[in-house]
Amino acid sequence: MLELRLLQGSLLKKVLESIKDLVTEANFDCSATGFSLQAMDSSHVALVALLLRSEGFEHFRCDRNISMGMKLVNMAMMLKCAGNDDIITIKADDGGDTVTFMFESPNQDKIADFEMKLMNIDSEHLGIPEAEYQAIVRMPSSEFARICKDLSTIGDTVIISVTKEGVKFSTKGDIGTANIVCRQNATVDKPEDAIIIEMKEPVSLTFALRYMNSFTKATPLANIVTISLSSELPVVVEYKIAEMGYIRFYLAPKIEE
Amino acid sequence: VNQQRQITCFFTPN
Repeated sequence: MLELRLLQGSLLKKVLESIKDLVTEANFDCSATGFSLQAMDSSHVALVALLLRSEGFEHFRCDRNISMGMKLVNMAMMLKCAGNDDIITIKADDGGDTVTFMFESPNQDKIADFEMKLMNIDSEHLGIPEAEYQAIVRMPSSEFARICKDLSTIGDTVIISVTKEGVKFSTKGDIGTANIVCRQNATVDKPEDAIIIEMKEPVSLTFALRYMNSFTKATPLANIVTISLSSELPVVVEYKIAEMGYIRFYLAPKIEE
Repeated sequence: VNQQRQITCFFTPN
């Protein structure tokens, strides 16, 4: 028996909106730790890892570890039927082949049940080792989204370079080139407006903008995005989910051959 | 030419 009651149902709605175009189907895993997902896009270039910790739920019952295969566009469609202020409860029976999403309006005058068929999904769970990154950039998530959107009007790939001068996002395309440099500015009025760059050594990597733009669909989940770069690893673009966990997008770099 | 790598080049199955 699984029963997870999330007071801030909008978080789950936002999570699905941020991943449904990247990943078609995925197993949601539930254990005492929380509600989680790890999935790759169909071309295995990007990976998303989601964790919503059990403590973040108002009620969290998960009698045994369970993995529920879902088609994400279908799940997103159902969650779209929940109001932004609704409480969402996810319910499933052990060994069952359906999951139920229950939506309660804030004043309890409307209660809706949406039952969705589960599917069997063969998916490999990859081990993601703890790693030291050469550079970690924290910046306003809206600023990062803006940069990715702007650059993708010029080119298909972005070179992200971190030096002691700051972080530079560059692209080039048929019509020309673009460079956007963001310098560290830790002394702003609001901490969420700060750009903070932790650099152990300079790093420069090339990524497909199509994926970066897809990741920025998670912008409504967090004011700050953290971009971790290392020349030997996929970049990690992380959005913390208030008090609950995170959504992390991993993207393999493009390598010059 | 930039060649796109895959995630599985970096992370291996558990």
